[in-house]
Amino acid sequence: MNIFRFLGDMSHILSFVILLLKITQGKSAAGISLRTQELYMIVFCSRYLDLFWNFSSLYNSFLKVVFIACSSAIVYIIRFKSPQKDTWNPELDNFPIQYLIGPCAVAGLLINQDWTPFEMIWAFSIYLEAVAILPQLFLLQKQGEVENLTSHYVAALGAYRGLYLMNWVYRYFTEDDYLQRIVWFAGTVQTGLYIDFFYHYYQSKRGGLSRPVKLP
Amino acid sequence: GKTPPKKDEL
Repeated sequence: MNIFRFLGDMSHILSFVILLLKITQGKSAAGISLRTQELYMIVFCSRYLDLFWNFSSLYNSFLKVVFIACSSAIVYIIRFKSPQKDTWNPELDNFPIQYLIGPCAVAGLLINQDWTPFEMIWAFSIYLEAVAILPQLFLLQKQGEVENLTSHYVAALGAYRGLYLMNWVYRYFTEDDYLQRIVWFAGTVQTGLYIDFFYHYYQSKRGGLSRPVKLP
Repeated sequence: GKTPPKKDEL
């Protein structure tokens, strides 16, 4: 464990807290992509299948359960719970996620660590996580203006990715046996997707102002 | 050689 990874995980948890607060307290899922949340649920459920046979630490196992529980709760609330379900707009949030899931599944089958079923599923989850934010970013782009809590949510997710990048660099230089090409590649792609958002986030929040983020 | 990485990250 290093400080980058720990802060990355905390930032990830913060993103769940922000989103859960927004949809439970604000009673609205407007501006939130259910498609992205469903992708995250698939990502966590497939990657953390190894909860049943891999044990690395209590910290890890506990957070795996937290991530599965939070993403499932978010999907459940937006899809089935009133009044939130009526605030979800399927016409706006219509990114064709089959075009993300399909290629990631093929990539998982072809490019993985050692050709075992779990390694294929695991690689699939890594590839899918890299692109899972796309429906959310497209939704924000369509709306043009992003509500504060939603922008904080995306910013927390982006911070998590950025901190994980630093964690990989740190581990590469401090550990002898640390080499994870699949994770590094997918993680770099994923972090890159946030760059444009962060530019606009910075523009609207600088100087202590709390204006909504405007996207062109 | 290198051992496969442990899955110790989230």
